[in-house]
Amino acid sequence: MNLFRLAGDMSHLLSVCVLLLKIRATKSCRGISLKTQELYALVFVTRYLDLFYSYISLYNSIMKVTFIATAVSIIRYMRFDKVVKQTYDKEQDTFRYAFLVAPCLVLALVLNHRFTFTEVLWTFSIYLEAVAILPQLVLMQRTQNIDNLTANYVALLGAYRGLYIVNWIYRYFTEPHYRQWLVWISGVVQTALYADFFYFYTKAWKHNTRLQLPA
Amino acid sequence: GGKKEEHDEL
Repeated sequence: MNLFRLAGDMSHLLSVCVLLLKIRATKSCRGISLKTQELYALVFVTRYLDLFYSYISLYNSIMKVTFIATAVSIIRYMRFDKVVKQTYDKEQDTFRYAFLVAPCLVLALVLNHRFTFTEVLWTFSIYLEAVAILPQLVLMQRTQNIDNLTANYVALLGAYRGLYIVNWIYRYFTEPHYRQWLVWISGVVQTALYADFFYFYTKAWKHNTRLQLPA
Repeated sequence: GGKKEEHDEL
């Protein structure tokens, strides 16, 4: 494992920690899209099915279990915690699951490396992860006064994707058989979705103002 | 490709 991959994973892990910190410390999930969180849970469950039949490393297994467990925990807070659930912007979080899940499923059935149940689900998870941030980005556009923890959460997620791309470039030149065009294209699409966000994020940071995305 | 894809990333 190279340093870029590790930094990407740590950024991903940190993003989850920031989100859990926000929810637990402020007892609020204001500005957080439950749709995005549930899509991520679906991404993790479909991708990490291989926990049951393929072992890569202890590091990988621990991270997979951690991502599934934290995703479930976040959803439980947002849906069932008496205090937290009252802060959920339900009326604003209107993105339809079907618009994202259905095309990803069709694409995974058509474009995959092997037509097996687990491989199609894995491919589906790659496509779905690429677009799962969309409900969160839409919600942030609608929300005035995005708080710092929410902004940092999304920034860390974007950093994770960017670092994975650097990791792929590194692996492309150091591992002769490393060719994963399907993952790369999805990853580039996913990272591109953050471009707009990062433009306004750095601008707000430079001017020391609150992040606000133009509608 | 013919090579089995190894999913070693997260």
